[in-house]
Amino acid sequence: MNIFRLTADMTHLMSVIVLLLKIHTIKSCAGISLKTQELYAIVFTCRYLDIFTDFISFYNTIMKVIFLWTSFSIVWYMRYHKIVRRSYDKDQDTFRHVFLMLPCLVLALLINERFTFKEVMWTFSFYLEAVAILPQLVLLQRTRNIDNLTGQYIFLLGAYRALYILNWIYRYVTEPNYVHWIPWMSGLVQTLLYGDFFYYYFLSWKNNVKLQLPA
Amino acid sequence: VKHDFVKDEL
Repeated sequence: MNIFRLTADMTHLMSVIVLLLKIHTIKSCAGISLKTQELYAIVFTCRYLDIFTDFISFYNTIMKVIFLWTSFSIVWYMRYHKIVRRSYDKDQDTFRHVFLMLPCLVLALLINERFTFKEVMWTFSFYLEAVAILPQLVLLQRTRNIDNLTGQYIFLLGAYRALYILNWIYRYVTEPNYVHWIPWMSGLVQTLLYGDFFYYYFLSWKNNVKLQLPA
Repeated sequence: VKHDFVKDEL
């Protein structure tokens, strides 16, 4: 475990905490895409199929449990919590899951490291994670008022993947035989998708004004 | 080269 990887995981954890904070304290999920949250729940389910079969470390297992548990709770809150669900912008959040999931599944069936169920699901999870933010970014562009917690949530989520890239570079340099194209390429695509958002986030931070994306 | 990679990342 290197510092980039640890910081990345902690940033990911913080993004989830920020979102849960918004849901728990403000009882609001305004500006948050349920589609993206559902895709994340699918991503972690498909990726962590090895949770009961391969023990890596206590840290690894605990983090997997946390990401699975929190992703499903967020979906539950947004769908079923009697107060939280009222703030969900259903009419604005119109992205269809199938348009993202189907191409990712086809790609995972075609390009994978081994053609087994677990391996294809693991690969699928990376392809899907790369694009899972798209419904959220579309919603963000449609929502004129982006509150601070939503902005911070998306910033932390983007930062988490950017830090993973530094981790991969570090591991490639320091560990022999560390080559892993599928997470690398999908991680790179994912980080690039945040590029535009990062630009406006830093602009609003620098000028100390409220974050707004151009229409 | 095929690596039997330990999936230790999240």
